[in-house]
Amino acid sequence: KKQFAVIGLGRFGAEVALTLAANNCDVIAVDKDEARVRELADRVALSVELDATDEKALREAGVQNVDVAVVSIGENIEASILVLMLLKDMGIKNIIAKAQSRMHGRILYQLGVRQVVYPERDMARKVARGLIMPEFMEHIELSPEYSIVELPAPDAFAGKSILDAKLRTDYGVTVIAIKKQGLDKGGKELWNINPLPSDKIQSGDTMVVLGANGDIERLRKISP
Amino acid sequence: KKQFAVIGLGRFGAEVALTLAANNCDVIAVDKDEARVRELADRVALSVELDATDEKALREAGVQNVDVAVVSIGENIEASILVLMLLKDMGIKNIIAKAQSRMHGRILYQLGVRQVVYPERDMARKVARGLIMPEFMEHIELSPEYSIVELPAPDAFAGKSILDAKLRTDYGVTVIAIKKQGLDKGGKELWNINPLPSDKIQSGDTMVVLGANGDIERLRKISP
Ligand SMILES: Nc1ncnc2c1ncn2[C@@H]1O[C@H](COP(=O)(O)OP(=O)(O)OP(=O)(O)O)[C@@H](O)[C@H]1O
Ligand SMILES: Nc1ncnc2c1ncn2[C@@H]1O[C@H](COP(=O)(O)OP(=O)(O)OP(=O)(O)O)[C@@H](O)[C@H]1O
Repeated sequence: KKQFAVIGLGRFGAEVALTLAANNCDVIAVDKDEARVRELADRVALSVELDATDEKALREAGVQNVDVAVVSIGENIEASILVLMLLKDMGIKNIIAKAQSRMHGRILYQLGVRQVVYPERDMARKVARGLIMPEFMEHIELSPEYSIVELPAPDAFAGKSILDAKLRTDYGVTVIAIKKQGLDKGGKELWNINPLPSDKIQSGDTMVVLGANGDIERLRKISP
Repeated sequence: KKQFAVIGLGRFGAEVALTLAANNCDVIAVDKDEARVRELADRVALSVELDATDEKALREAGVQNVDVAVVSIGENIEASILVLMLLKDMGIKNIIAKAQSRMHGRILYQLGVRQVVYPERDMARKVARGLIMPEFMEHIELSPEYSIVELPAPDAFAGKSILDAKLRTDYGVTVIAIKKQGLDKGGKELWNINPLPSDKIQSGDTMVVLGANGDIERLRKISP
């Protein structure tokens, strides 16, 4: 069973620790702030107040035995680098760290962090994209060239089959799913996954479409 | 042409402002910190140093004319609430705000914020999910019941057609795309979007699969 250490219990670290613990993972959560440590006390395997730049304290908490370490100790770039070096010296190979800035992230990568995360930057881009392309309810970049978007079925397609709406022929996109308005008797969403070309699109449906970015862009113009 | 105001230029706000501006949007960026304001000065339409709780200052900067306001002013919950009320009084309907905590988010929603974002919390869940389900390179929750996952083609399927691999019959999942290893002559990725059942899966391929969560879960067990 894998063991995890989460170092730094800010908004990011605390949520990582809690999500892992909620999925039955073995988590050692550490922070120098006593209140944050206490907040997690009965929700993770072990929650310890310590300064993560103190190697002895880390070892006493058992951090050297973990398989994965997630480091998110905020403003102090110097401290995060020190902690990273201590973890590497302990032989922990899989280290994930939250970066404060691009420069911080570059340093972390060069020092061997396997995954650097930029939560604020990534969400900011997602939010901005939603403002620039409000026709789409969701926009997932599958690759630099292909995206999956969710959009309300345009009026022009209401009552037509997917084939008659000519989504593949005119727009070059594939409808991978249709979500019907409303819920079924059990309160669950009504999804038509991998719909047939003969399936009809109805007003109120949400369409989930996969296509090349240029084609997706053209789809925006027919909304709503 | 839509006008945007971004209030608070921390990691989130600054990136929202820059992404909007890079897409030709008209952005008024404000912050009380002169260094952060200067950082954006030649990259957005207007970058102003001001205290966003000062209505007169907001009006002088032209904020009352924007269509959308993004508020991300950090630690000070009281200040963010004051700013929100000022923006509402100015008649700005589309307000997006970054929340510091769940409680902060609830207050913002009740006060009429259209979209509350939790960048650290959402990214933390994504990172944790990647650690819990390392078999998947990417995991997108399409809905509470359906997900799209990206995974390396399991050895068991190498050389088989999608039909022979029985992904639909045995696992109940749909292969919506296959990414081949390597790049084409132009340096672009090699994608087979909406592959045919007769298309072959090869070792080194990345499969993009859509299915119900329970079926996706079973797919984890055959990796790699
Ligand atoms: N040397 C250290 N040892 C242990 N914990 C530390 C150390 N330095 C900072 N921390 C803790 O790291 C946590 C995260 O720091 P901070 O809140 O400044 O970062 P942040 O990146 O803004 O966090 P988030 O965005 O995830 O809320 C804090 O709880 C802080 O107490
Ligand atoms: N009253 C105010 N008027 C204008 N700007 C403000 C005000 N209060 C705070 N700010 C600015 O808001 C910005 C974001 O604040 P802070 O960095 O504390 O939040 P944060 O949520 O940790 O940010 P992020 O996670 O996006 O980096 C700061 O640049 C700060 O100067």
